[in-house]
Amino acid sequence: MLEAKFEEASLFKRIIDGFKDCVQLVNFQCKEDGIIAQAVDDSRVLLVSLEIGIEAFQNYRCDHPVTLGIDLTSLSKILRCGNNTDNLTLIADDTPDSVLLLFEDTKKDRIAEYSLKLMDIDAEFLKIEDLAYDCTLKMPSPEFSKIVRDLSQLSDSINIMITKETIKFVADGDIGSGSVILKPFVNMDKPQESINLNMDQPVDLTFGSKYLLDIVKGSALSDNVGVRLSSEAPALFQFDLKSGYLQFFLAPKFND
Amino acid sequence: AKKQVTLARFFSQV
Repeated sequence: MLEAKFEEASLFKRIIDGFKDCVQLVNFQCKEDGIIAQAVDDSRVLLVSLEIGIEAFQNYRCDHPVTLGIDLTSLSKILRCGNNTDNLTLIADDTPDSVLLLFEDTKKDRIAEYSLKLMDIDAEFLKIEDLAYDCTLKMPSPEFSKIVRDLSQLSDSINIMITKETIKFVADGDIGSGSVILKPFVNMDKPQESINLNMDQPVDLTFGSKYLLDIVKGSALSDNVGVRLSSEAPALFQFDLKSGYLQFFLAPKFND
Repeated sequence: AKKQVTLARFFSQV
């Protein structure tokens, strides 16, 4: 039996909105220590990895591991039926063919109940070992989001270059070019606005704008985004939850 | 021009 209660439906909505546009069919693996999910986009360039730890829930109970195969387009339709401030409980039995979504208004006696049919999704779960990265960057997610949205208007590729004290984003396209340069700094009053950079080796990497535009949809989950870059591994973009994370692994573009 | 590679280059099961 799974009973997973979010204090606010908006959290689960933001999690799903954070990756529903790049993957559609996702197995949610529910275990006693929380829910994990993983999916790769159709072009095999972007991998999404989600972990929701039990601390992110108001109540969480899962006696028996259960996999919920969910079509995110269908789930989104149901999530739109609930109000952001409703309590949302996901309920499933041990061998479910559907999952129940229970929205409870905390201020009045209103309960809405929806059942979503589950799917049998044939997808392998990838064990991602800790990769070695050359640069680790942490910056405000709204700022990262703006840079990606701005520069993606100019080119279908965005170049990220990091040297010891400089982070440079560049787009060079048919209508012109643009660049944004940032320096690491610490904001004592508003730590979430700081930019932290750890660099072992400089990087110069190019990514598809369309994938970065998908990734920045995770910005609603966290004030910050963690970016890990390596010449030898897919880039990792991470949005932390109170407990858990939404991660995107993105393969770069390389010279032929 | 740079070419998009897939994750299969890094993760064997993808």
